[in-house]
Amino acid sequence: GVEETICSMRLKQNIANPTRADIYSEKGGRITTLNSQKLPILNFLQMSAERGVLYQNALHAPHWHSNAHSVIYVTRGSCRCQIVGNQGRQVFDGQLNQGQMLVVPQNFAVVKQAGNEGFEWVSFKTNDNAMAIPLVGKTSVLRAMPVDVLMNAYQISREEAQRLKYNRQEETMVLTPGSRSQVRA
Amino acid sequence: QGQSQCRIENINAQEPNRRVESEAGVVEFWDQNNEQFECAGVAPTRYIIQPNGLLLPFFVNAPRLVYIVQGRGMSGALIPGCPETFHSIRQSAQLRAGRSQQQGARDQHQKIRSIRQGDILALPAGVTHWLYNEGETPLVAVSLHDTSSNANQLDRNLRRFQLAGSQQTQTTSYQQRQQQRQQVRGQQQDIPENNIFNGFNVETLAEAFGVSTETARKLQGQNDQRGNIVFVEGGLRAIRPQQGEDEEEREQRYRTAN
Repeated sequence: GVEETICSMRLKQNIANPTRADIYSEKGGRITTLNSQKLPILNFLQMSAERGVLYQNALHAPHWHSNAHSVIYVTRGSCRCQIVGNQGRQVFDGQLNQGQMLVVPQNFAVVKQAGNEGFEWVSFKTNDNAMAIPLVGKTSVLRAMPVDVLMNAYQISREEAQRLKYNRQEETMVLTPGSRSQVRA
Repeated sequence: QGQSQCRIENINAQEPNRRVESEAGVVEFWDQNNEQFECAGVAPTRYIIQPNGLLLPFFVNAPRLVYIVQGRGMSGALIPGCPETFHSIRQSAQLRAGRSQQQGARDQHQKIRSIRQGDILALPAGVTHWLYNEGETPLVAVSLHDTSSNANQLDRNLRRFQLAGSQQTQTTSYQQRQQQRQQVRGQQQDIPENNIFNGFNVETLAEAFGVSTETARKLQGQNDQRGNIVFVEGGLRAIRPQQGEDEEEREQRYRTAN
């Protein structure tokens, strides 16, 4: 009976269409994910994909994937990319240009900042429901922690801890540039 | 991942062979390269957290079960996608009253669980976790990591990813032979353990969080000598149900009475 399911399964979906974006920021860019919930065939493949567009100098928030490796292919523009592994070791700090590919291992934290012409990429994940865990923004792990934990962990004041948790307000994953100008040091 | 090779002639009881001391506690590691642990595809660790000690948030590349051997405290597991369901009631009252100048006291976060001797904590791979000892005796927790789990797509080495703190000096108690063996195997056990923010550029961090570079440096914890278990002066305060009134406790009481 396998052919009865596989043969009729949907095998393609466009992820470049901006109207299909899962995360959208007017000034930052957009990210569209394609996982097995949207395209069930991916369950067989145990893989998923993500298409991202960052506008000039926008940031793809620091994050890691808890259940997948990620392979990034640059489709347009460039970015500065940093990857950090266990023990806080920086394993990559450099520019990614169009046509290049980069492997981000599972659990390794990555941040990207678009260059002056913006940055577009597609990334392939080795899990059909790859889970991205951001360090910054509305859905971040820091926001999920009590303020007292942050204060004691980083030896900072209550106000600094509040800023760490809430400065990015409703933003998630795609961060607009220039937020530091609003910082009350 | 290939199945592990189990060429075991003898089985021996194992003690931790590495000890890392912090300001408010100790983390002890068993040798994960030991053939018995390698065969089982697991890596054990023991945490001894002094009263008012906070085990700083971290995650690992494998699922784990944690058993609370002794003591009591609170535990936070930061599960991606879950809402911050613990809110300050005072905050809501203040907001309703329009007292926005007192917003400094507001907080909301994910669920906190009370833990005590005999409890098992089940933590999926990649879930960030912190632990706080609010008892009068040391909190002892033994953690077993299933590094051979399908959830781990890296190699079988247990890898810790700290979100805070740094371990600049490590007190190790290797036996000479074990040390040599680990060096041969290319292990880098004596490398200082920094948190993941330390690997990012300060400017990038400041930009990402929208904070000053000074705060970003504190995130990196470069001059932090306290280690991964820190002392919380005056005790940790966090919004949560009253002791003994949380869901699990109520359920347990009901079962006893029925």
